[in-house]
Amino acid sequence: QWDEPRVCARRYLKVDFADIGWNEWVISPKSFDAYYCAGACEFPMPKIVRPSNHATIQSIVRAVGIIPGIPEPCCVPDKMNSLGVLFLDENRNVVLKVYPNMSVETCGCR
Amino acid sequence: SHSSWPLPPAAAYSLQESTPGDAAAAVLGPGARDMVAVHMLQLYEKYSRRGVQPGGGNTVRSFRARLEVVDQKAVYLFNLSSIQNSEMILTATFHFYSEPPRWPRARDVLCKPRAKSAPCRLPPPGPARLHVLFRSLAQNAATQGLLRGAMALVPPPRGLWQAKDISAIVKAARRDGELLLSAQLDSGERDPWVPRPTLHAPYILVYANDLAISEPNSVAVTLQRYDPFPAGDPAPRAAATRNSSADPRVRRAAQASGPLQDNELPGLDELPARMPLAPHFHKQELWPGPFRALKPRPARKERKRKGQDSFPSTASQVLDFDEKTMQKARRR
Repeated sequence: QWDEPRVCARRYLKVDFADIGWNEWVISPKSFDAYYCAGACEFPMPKIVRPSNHATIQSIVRAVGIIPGIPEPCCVPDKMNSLGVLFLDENRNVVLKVYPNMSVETCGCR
Repeated sequence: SHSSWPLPPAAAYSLQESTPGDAAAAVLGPGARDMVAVHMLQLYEKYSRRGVQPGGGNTVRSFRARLEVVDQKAVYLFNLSSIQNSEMILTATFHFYSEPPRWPRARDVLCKPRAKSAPCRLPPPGPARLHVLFRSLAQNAATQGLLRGAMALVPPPRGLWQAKDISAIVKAARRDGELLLSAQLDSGERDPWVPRPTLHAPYILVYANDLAISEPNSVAVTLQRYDPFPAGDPAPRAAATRNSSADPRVRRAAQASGPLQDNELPGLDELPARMPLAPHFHKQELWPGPFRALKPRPARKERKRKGQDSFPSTASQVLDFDEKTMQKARRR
């Protein structure tokens, strides 16, 4: 993903439960597309980075420079999706839980 | 609101055991060909495809039965203690396999096939009605348990899995803290009840809405079952302790290696100029305006020497002293 733009955007990340040691009790899925957000939220922020109104104001304040120490807005998940996970509990019973906010759908500067 | 669950609370259904059972075994392992595994896998596939909150809830727990025979009667024990306090029970269903009535079949008729005139004796019919008694008891309790409900099960014409709504029973048992639930099957016959094979063992599904699932870190609370900072790794543990500490100032003071009796803020020497601070730990609160441009504090010996010397304080007193000495020396 080195060729992707530096601006805040969603990047691909596939998480395999075996990689984090949860595969002994997580039955399904074995892996899922989690994605992540990375990139700069530099002034001026284009619409593609979905800046919140607050982020826009913060970016302007930072660009003007009248108040020291104000950072750039952060590139963070905007819309996220839930994920159903089938796993074994401590008593080896099968449990299904739908966890919210498990994968990134869009990113934004916030 | 729970109608979107695949099985209504009281319904008869037939699951083809061959294909889903194989699928369950492939996913859950070779030892998981029972119907509860098949059922849970079907639920998972259904709600993974849709990507919606199932029936207003977000959790389905299954409970396998442990069979015990008491007074020649089968008693299935369900340990519901894994239900979390944050899980609000929406529905609970009891799933069982009904044996078909033993109506005579051609090969069961006890007569000679070719002797048309011979009288045929039919085998005795199966039980017309099966009763299930639900009792609940607390863990480690010696009593038989409190009777929570009873229901009659009518066998369908052919063998089928059925589901009965036991929401009220499970909710009442949980409310009273009695999370061991027993289901006693009673056919009313004198003959001892013959336990079903494992594939046909009853099971319970509890549909719940976990109110804590939207809390931060909820996935780790239920799925992370190891200590990310094991005992032999003190550094990350110390870092985690600092991060979660409610009183970071005390801990920082305890870790400071410098003198603590000199009325100086501990750790001042160690703070880099651009050290990131915790969000709740505002830099302005520690360093008010006049002190923002603090210069590196001289060492303790130098501070003592500073008090003894009469020269104005500058950043490089030793050099000044040497230079003035040299000037005086030149005048001389």
